[in-house]
Amino acid sequence: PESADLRALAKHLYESYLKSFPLTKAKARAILSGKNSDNAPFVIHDMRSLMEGEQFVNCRQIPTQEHRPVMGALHPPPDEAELRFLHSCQFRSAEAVSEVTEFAKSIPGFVNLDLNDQVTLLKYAMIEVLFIMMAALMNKDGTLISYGQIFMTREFLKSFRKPFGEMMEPKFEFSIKFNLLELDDSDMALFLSVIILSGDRPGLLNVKPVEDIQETLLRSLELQLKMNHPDSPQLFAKVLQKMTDLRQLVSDHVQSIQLLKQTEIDMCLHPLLQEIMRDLY
Amino acid sequence: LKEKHKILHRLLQNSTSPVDL
Repeated sequence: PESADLRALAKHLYESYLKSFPLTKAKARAILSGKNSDNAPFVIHDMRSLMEGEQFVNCRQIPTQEHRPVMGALHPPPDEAELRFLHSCQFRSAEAVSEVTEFAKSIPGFVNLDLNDQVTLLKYAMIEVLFIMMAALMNKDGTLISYGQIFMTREFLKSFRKPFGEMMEPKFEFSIKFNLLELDDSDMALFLSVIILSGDRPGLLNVKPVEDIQETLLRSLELQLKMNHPDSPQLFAKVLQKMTDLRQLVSDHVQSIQLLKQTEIDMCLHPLLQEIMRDLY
Repeated sequence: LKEKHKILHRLLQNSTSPVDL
């Protein structure tokens, strides 16, 4: 009977994951592997293609080739295009924060926790969750953005002026290793829940109920991985190990953002992202 | 903590209506 409950929990979380997130890993992998040939992404690989594609960044539906406005002499200078792109990334991230929040609320027991603790759990888990989800959109050559409608190459991201050019490389390195575990969306739904319900986040008022929920989620994840990946008996341990790497990745990222604030006076962080990053590590 | 995280707090309290980001 207990395993039936754990399976029901996995099913529930998978369903709310599908409701909360517009681009699943399954869809992203289909696009990246070229299986969606009638829906190939627009590729941004240099400044010219960035300027051509930037108005579609964060569009849910890119106009077809013949309906795209012709690029004329009114192009912004490349530097501005780069900055505007970084701003739209922030807006997409803020939107993703609200998607993750909706997902968190669907985890049984989460909304019954003290409201302060809900804030703490989300604050500390948010960037970890976003990086895990970003891995689904990446391969060694680049990443999907704009709901899978644009593919931006890793080389182009690397060419961004300092320090932006260096910021994505560690995420690619993490993603390539993480993707080797071959988790699917139903595994991810549970893994993200486990990350969110971490009882060791600083400042939690009531640790016990958080740990109790996470314990159930962990048992559900263990069973899920056993059933979904019978040929990888060590997968559960490997997945948990990634949580340590993830914390390091996030703490390095937050440090880079803090450095940015000192060097890039024009760079203003989205207020929601500011809330999350303030006093994080 | 809620005071320092007003938008996050609002997202948590709002059930389905889209929040102005």
